[in-house]
Amino acid sequence: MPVFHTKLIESILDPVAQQISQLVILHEQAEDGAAMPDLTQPVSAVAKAVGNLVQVGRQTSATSTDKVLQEEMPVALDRVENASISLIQAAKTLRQEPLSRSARDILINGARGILGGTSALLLSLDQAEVRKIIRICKGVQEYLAVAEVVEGMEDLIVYVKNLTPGMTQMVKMVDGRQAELTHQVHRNMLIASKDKIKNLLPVLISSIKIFVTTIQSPGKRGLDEAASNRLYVVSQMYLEIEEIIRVLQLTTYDEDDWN
Amino acid sequence: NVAEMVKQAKVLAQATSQLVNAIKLEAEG
Repeated sequence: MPVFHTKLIESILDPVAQQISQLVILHEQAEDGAAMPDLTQPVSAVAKAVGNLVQVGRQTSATSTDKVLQEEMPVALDRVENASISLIQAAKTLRQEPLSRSARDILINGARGILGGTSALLLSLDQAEVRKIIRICKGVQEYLAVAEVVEGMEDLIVYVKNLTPGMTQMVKMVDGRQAELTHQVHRNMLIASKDKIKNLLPVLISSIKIFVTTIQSPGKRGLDEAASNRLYVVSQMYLEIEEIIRVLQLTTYDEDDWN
Repeated sequence: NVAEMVKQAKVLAQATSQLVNAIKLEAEG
């Protein structure tokens, strides 16, 4: 199972995650290692990068309208900043005591903290993007219910005209999202639901058309059946979008792995 | 801002990678 949830996060963090895993193994196996070289330069480079990331992160958090992002991002930024501070302290200690085991522990934990914090940060951004897709999905769900008030052919034309842009956008966004996921099962689930919705759209229009024709016919024979058929199609589409929303919120990511 | 954050996260990942490599070299040696 992939550790990182999206291809973007994986491309950024997987190489460093693998290096840290190897380092942890080396560190655990080592009894008394050789003296640690001066790490001031690489630690300073990390601190500088952390400073830039934190600055942009604080701006992003402050200007975002996503309340969850506003809450989550500062926590992740603090985590990255604290890890950077511990790296600086460990490097300082190691300059005076190059064999210090505790300073090495702090150093490795600091590197893990940078990784974990950056993962949390990127995941927080990613989940904000997911919430945008969910908002589009919910908009389509709401508009599906409007099918019940369509009683004339003109209403039907307006209904299809209004439904199509949201539906098209939803399908496009879900398609883009599935392509970005690293978890094949989740990708397949999204593709399956998206395809079902696409296939159900003409069935929905047809079911509304039958209802409209029936309600306008003398005697209105089969009206209940037409209404229940339309309701069935609407329900199927609603549930399929509900499934998309559920799958969109699944993550394979477990940041505790880096703690 | 999102694109800039991703860019800065990449820079940080690379800097962390270099730091870890420096520590690893010692541990392997």
